[in-house]
Amino acid sequence: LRRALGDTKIKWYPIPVGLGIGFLGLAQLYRINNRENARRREEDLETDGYVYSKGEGENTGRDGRPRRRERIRPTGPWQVQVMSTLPLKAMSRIWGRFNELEIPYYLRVPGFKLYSWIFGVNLSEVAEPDLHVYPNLASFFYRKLKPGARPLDPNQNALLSPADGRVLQFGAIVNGDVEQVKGMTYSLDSLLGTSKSSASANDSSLFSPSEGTPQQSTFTSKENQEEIIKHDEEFANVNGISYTLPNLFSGDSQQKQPVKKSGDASTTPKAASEAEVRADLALGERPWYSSLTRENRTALYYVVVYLAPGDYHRFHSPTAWVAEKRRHFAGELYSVSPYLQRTLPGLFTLNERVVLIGRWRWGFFSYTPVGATNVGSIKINFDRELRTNSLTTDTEADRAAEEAAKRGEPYTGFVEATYDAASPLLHGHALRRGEEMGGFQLG
Amino acid sequence: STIVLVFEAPRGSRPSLDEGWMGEKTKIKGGWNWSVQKGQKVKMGEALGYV
Repeated sequence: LRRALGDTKIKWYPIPVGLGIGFLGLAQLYRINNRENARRREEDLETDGYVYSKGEGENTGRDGRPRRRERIRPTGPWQVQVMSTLPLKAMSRIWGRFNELEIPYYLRVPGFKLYSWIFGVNLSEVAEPDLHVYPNLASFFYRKLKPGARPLDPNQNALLSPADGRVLQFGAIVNGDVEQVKGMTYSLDSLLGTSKSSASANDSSLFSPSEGTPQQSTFTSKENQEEIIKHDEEFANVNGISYTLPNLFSGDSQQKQPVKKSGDASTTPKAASEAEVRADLALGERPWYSSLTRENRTALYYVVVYLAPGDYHRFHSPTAWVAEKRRHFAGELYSVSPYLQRTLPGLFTLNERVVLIGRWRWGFFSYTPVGATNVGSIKINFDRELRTNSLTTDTEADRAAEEAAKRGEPYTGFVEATYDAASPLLHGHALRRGEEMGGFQLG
Repeated sequence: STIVLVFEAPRGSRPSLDEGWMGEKTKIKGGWNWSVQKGQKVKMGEALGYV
């Protein structure tokens, strides 16, 4: 080796220019290909933590079959990469089942006291002083507080905190972007969905056949969609004027004004009514929330409240408002700890969440509980049909995506239900200030 | 778990007229003000802000 190194004559040859150009060309092609793939992936990002790949024929693959949902692999530090490989929803469900196991009677008090010590639970506020009553951690986690433990702010013009927690971020929304912790932004459309829902979502509108009993609401399909229209026509007859849509009051892009009715509702063909409703639901050119800020006299604001594991996990209405519809995004269940919120961009738009959309005194109002790995189940008291973090909803989302693909329509990533029938006058479910709305449950 | 509120509220602090959905005029006094700080712990029922 020494001899070879010492004695061998080194002779330099020029690399042919063509080879060099070819190498540079290949490197450039590789870079362009990577960039295009990243761009295409971003375009394909939907709003529920999954990618719906667009291929040939918009929603079908090369084989002509609809493409399946593919989980988003977020970019970020190694912790995020590791987390993205885990079956978080399955883990969350197992965690929930585990916490529903009954704790032996004599271990309950020391166990809950230890939990309270670790996570800072104030046991003097708990409604049930005898901790033996809670059979497992899941029921203790979803505990109630003593009446009067949380007095409401006396200022009637104040927006109240919906839950115990920490204010992570707040501010005004500029150009439809919500700023996340440490300057990360995500679009309002990604968080709340666009104004138009997919046909599959419309099919699953929530409709209560008996007026004024929103608790007995049931899922309905196309037949009942027609009934909802009829229901509104009846309402229009009573008032002598026709409100073209149940979302007359709503925060959708078109602010509807009452229209004088030209004919009797019963003479209007149902197909025409349906067409009218569908036309009314169509997207405007501007973002659907932008027209709400009326001539710049109002603005959109946001606030993010983070609930730590030891906090009281029921949430309440922050003001008097009307919930008109809910959108369930069956996404992933990443942790929503402040650390991950800093490191994982668009976390809220990946996670499973329930978006309640409605209006309050000053216009548009939305309320979005976002699930996490340990608390994947979101409960809404006035919506018994809602099922979060369940295999059924995942399967339904898969099926809805496939059906939308078969129809050649894009899947919006959420299933929408409306609370129109809760109150014929308000076209939504009315919530009082401070009223309990639901909560987060373990698993 | 996290709760995100997105809402519309009057901006600015000068009184202005706002048109309601039926065309009625409502006088808005003042604008939206936050009453919390980033990172602040809050209890349910505490004011986050006010008009």
